[in-house]
Amino acid sequence: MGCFQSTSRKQFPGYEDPVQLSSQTAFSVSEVEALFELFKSISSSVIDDGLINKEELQLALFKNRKKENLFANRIFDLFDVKQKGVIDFGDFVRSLNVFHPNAPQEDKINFSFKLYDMDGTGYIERLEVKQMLIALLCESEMKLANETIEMILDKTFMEADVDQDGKIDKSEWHNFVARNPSLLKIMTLPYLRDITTTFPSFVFNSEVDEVAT
Amino acid sequence: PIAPVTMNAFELISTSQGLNLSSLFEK
Repeated sequence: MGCFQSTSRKQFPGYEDPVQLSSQTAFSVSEVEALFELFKSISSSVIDDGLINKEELQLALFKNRKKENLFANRIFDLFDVKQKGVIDFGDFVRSLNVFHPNAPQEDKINFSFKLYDMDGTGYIERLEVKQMLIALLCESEMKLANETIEMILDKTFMEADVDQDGKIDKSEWHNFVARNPSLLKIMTLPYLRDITTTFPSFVFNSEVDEVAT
Repeated sequence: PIAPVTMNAFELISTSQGLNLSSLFEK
């Protein structure tokens, strides 16, 4: 099946065998191939080089490539596993795997910790959270006085920073998330269960003889 | 709009569009 497509995948640096990617993730082979359809569409939206750059991810998230956003930048940096400034197909599948409904909760907690630990010190610091709150207010055009922001931070750190050293470590984050499970909602994408029906064209481009469901 | 101050900082942050990856799947 799909022999006429067989050379096109060479245009995708970092392309990995769907069977292998499936064996390392919660995705079936068909789901990995459906994700490739999504990857092709995002990675060709600005520069057709088989890789996703920051502008392309922003465009996919906001339908507007000029809208620079701190959180989209964080997602990009975490998906750019090899820190090459671009996301290849293997990075894309492995990163999305954390968002699969069946992915281990532990992986979701660790990913969310890294998301908020912007400078990678191993702690979520008050200043980082304040920067993110300010970015959110800018993005959503919500208005809050500085003292209100400080009040929210006081309350949050009072609850999360158990040893009150001004920063949240990984174990404090685990406990905080356990008490506030809604914080992990963004870490699960129900869409990933239906990826083969969202991108049915994968069937025509499949390089696998028997498409597993 | 005024942000709901009863939410903790992370609840507020997680409402960002930049963290809403479901938009990747919307054609």
